[in-house]
Amino acid sequence: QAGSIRSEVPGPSRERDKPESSQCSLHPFQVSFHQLGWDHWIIAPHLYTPNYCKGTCPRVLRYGLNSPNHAIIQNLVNELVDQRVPQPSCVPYKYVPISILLIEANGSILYKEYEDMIAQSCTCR
Amino acid sequence: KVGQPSIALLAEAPTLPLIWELLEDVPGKQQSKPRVLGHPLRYMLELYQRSADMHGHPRENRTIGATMVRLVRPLANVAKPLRGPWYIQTLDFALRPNRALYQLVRATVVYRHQLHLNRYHLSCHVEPWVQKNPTNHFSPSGRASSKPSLLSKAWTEMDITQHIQQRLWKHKGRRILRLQFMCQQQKGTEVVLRHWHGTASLDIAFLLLYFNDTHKTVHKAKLLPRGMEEFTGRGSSLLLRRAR
Repeated sequence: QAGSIRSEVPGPSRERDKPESSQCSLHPFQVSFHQLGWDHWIIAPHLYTPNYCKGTCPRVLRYGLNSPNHAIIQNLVNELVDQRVPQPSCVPYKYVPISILLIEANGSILYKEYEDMIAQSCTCR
Repeated sequence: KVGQPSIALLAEAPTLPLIWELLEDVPGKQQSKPRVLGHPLRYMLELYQRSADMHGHPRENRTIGATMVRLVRPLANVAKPLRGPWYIQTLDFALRPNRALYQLVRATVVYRHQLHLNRYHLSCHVEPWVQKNPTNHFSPSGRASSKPSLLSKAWTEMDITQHIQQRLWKHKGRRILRLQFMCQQQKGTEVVLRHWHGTASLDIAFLLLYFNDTHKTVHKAKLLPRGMEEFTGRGSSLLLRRAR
């Protein structure tokens, strides 16, 4: 019953004021291992694309955002009960791993797949 | 701290497993970069290119069979005096202490089975060194096999998983895998000993250890006690409908 909730909540709609681009979404971002100060031991890859999530979470959390039940409740509490309880935050939802080739301190060479290194999608929670 | 992009700063977050791992594995910035050249580096670069794309995304069809591969080079090569027709070197490999989160799935030794010293040719093989004991036998898990895609013609790969798991892996403390690199001169040639001793500085063999990361399964088990998955699986959709 999202529509009826919206009509009952007093005050201007935060969603309506925000342009589409400021809503919670994935932003591509690339950094080099040189910038992170790790290029003295990482052989490959040279560039890393961690990406990031940024934007406002909508008042009504739609299915596509994959928000958990708790986020839905917290949003309702923020809107209807107590505004000191913050709205859910825009954070990564799915990650993918990255494979890294590096030189260890003793001269061994290591190939390793590190989990959860690249944000692939975002959620409000 | 701005302008000091270093993992040392991240040490303040010691609960992060990745950070601990990086601090443990990574050479310090002040330390000079370990020099790794030649065949070991080429081998690992090729393994990397086959397993991940240029952005570092693991390939869907990768055949590596592990989430971590460590190439270990010998600590030192000691060329022994000639024993009959055999030229022998002892190779010691230091194995790091076991970590519960990584399971050894495979171990192989990659070595040159052909050596060319000036105009002399040697045929070589590798044997794990075992103490003189009548009950000791070495039985490699598989026959030596060359893999043309990753290895050039002069190199061969031999599976020694069983040997490492049975004899070394469960030991605590410092563990050394000792191998003997044995070469035989080809008919009609006689290698000058000084050439043989010169091979001590060459890359003639390296060890490959394949591991699987068990962290994910451990983590999941900790997060979801028995029976919880079922609860969350069925319950969450119900709760979602009620909340909406």
